[in-house]
Amino acid sequence: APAFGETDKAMMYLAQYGYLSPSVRNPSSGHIMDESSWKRAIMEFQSFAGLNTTGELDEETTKVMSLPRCGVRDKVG
Amino acid sequence: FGETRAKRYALQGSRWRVKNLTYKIAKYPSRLNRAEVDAELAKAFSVWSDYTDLTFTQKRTGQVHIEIRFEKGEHGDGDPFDGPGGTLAHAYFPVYGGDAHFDDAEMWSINSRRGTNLFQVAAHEFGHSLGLSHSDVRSALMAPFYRGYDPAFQLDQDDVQGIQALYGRKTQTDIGGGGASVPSVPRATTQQPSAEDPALCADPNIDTIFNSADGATFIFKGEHYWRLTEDGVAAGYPRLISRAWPGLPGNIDAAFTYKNGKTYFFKGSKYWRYNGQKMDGEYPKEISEGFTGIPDNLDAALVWSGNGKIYFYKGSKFWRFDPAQRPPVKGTYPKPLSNWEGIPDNIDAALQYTNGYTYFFKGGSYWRFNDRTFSVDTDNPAFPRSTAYWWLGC
Repeated sequence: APAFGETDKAMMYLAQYGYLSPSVRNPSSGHIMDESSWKRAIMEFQSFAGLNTTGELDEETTKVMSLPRCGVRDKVG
Repeated sequence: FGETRAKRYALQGSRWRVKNLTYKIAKYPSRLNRAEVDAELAKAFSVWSDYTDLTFTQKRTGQVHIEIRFEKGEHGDGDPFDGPGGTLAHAYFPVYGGDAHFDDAEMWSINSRRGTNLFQVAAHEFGHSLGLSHSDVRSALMAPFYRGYDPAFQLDQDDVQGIQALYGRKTQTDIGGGGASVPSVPRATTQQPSAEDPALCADPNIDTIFNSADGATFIFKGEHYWRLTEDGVAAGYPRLISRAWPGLPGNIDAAFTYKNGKTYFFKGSKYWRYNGQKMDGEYPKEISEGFTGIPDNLDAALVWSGNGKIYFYKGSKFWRFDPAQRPPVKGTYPKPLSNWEGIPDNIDAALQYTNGYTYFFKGGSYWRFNDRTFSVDTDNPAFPRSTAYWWLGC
């Protein structure tokens, strides 16, 4: 499993770009999330980015998350 | 229903009500020459004005539609930048003001592989300022990820469809010309004067409706055809089908133009293929020969905006034809037309219009289809609407 920091960063990334609730962006919020929401958020990002939708925070996914990009959310309510 | 939506552009939901927009560079990047930044941002705006009637005018002072700033870290909008890499810039949709902010901690560059290419990021952000959300088409400018300097930049077809869904196609020929991208989509000819056709208004039942490869929209009825303009039928119509498409009979059942630029016409058990208005080989041929699995005596056909596949409609059923797969029509078809929620059986015609939406016609009415919900769109006034009023300018 990725280092604790990786999961945290991924959680904030997914929240910043609209895949998770914005409240997750505040790490001190101690946000509790069920596994299926987490998995679904990762799969939605993987689908949007054209990756295999594994639902896992695999190497390919964390690599794409580190690419320079636009700051506007991918999912606009 | 298994008709999965292909990847494509996304509209945020707001757009400018005016087409002549102004912008101001309120805060320049700290490491570039101001005159060069002016030129690069003007080029970035021209990416969008090349395909629409939008115009962008730079102002030095006063109120503008789009304000541009190069900032570092927290810059007053609650969305702080993060230093080199990561987030490069962000912009606000029209309903939120349309402004664009760029991270001044980036090494912005012009016409260079080094650093972060200002033109490409700016053109993307201005897409947001105009109402485009991120596209999941990797090759689209509106995809969220930075793709590096591209000296031969061209707007992707997906971006063109997105911006034209918001602001329509370009109708005025450019006076100044220029602009970073050479349109790969043929420019629309100057706007045709519109006229009302009393016979068509009195009886707006049509045989078929389709777009030609150069983006014009035609209606067929009996031996005649009409060319549509933005708000009605073009003056000087109807004209004889056989005159414009030599060798093609009247009373056509269905027609569509595929992404190979060829237009296919269907009548009874036969079909014809045209390249523009010139027959493209020995036709007619049997539908069973060229479109195996598709029945004769069709009601309508279209290339669906949701996935680019060809759909045929007849009675209460529809077929999906994918030339790229073998067989082109899989065993699970025909399927009930009721899968296209809200669309009636026995339709007369169907069309993917140049605004990217799919429309169905029956009798004197039409329906607009929502690809995301896979059902008839909800709008005010509701569908079905009057074809005569909304399409024929009656």
